[in-house]
Amino acid sequence: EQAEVVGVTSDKKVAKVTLLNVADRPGIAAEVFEELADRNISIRLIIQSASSESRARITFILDEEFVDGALEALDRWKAEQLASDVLVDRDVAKISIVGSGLGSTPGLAARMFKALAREGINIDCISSSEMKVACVIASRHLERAVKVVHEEFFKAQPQPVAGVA
Amino acid sequence: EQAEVVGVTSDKKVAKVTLLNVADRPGIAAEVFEELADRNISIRLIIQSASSESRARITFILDEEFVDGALEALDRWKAEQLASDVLVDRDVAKISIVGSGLGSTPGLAARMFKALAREGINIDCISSSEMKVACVIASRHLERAVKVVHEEFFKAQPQPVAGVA
Ligand SMILES: C[C@@H](O)[C@H](N)C(=O)O
Ligand SMILES: C[C@@H](O)[C@H](N)C(=O)O
Repeated sequence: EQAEVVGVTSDKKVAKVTLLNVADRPGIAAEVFEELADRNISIRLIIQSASSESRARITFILDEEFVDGALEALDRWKAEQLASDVLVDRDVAKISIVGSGLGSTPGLAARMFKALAREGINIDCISSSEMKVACVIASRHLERAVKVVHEEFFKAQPQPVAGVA
Repeated sequence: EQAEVVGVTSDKKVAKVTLLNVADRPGIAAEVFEELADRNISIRLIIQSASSESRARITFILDEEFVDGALEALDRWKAEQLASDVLVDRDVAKISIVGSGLGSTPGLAARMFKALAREGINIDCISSSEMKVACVIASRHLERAVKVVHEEFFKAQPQPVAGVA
């Protein structure tokens, strides 16, 4: 499986919601995302790292246009203590490398992280799979981030990336 | 964009490593994954949800055959206090729904989570993108999980899935 990074994608018009200290038991994730689906809110990215002491943290990224439609649900989750706190951050952006076989080639994700680190850009969230490594960063860094990550994988020539979502 | 779930994939031969309380500053993720790449260790999934109080939690999933090769690095990260603790869990499995446009159709991820919840299966980690929603669960639940998630999306008739990789 020859891995290949075929493009760098980014999205500035997104926001991040984090649910702190949700109960780590079956049904919680279903309840949260069913409620968002009922409100017809699309979610771009869902991230939950491993929980501990039966508490979990769920982060999701959505288009900023949907945030206001979600606020009622967020308020209720806090009132009903589904989460100890619900944080909304509109000053975030998403940058991803896309390709094939990314998971089976050691070092591709590390190169992306290193390019961001050299620029002093902090990584707020990470979600990766075989075809994509996505980082959430502060939106003010996005232009610089796209430039350095693009240079890392494509060096001199900018790659035309037709049809990569 | 008509979303479509075209398959359910799973992997039982994986392990989960969690780095607790890493410093949330540029360069940490690069250091961790560069070290794993130097040891030629492929990483299947990287998950970091939003950090707080300048501490982050990084979870990664790797093939169980690579765990022993990573232990030396894990021990050193703990000794050098890159992480307050490093947890290894070999009793995990990964289950994913794959398709297109998953992120822009509200409810597909929720249906997967609900199918697992009905079976009393706890979701330990989540990582989703436009093309895939992956959950980490206890390996003992994997067969049941694949069955109920497959039934949720494909019901009685197995879907003809021509031409999908
Ligand atoms: C936290 C949440 O993912 C929970 N463990 C669930 O299964 O729904
Ligand atoms: C925790 C880690 O992701 C850190 N924020 C970094 O940028 O490397």
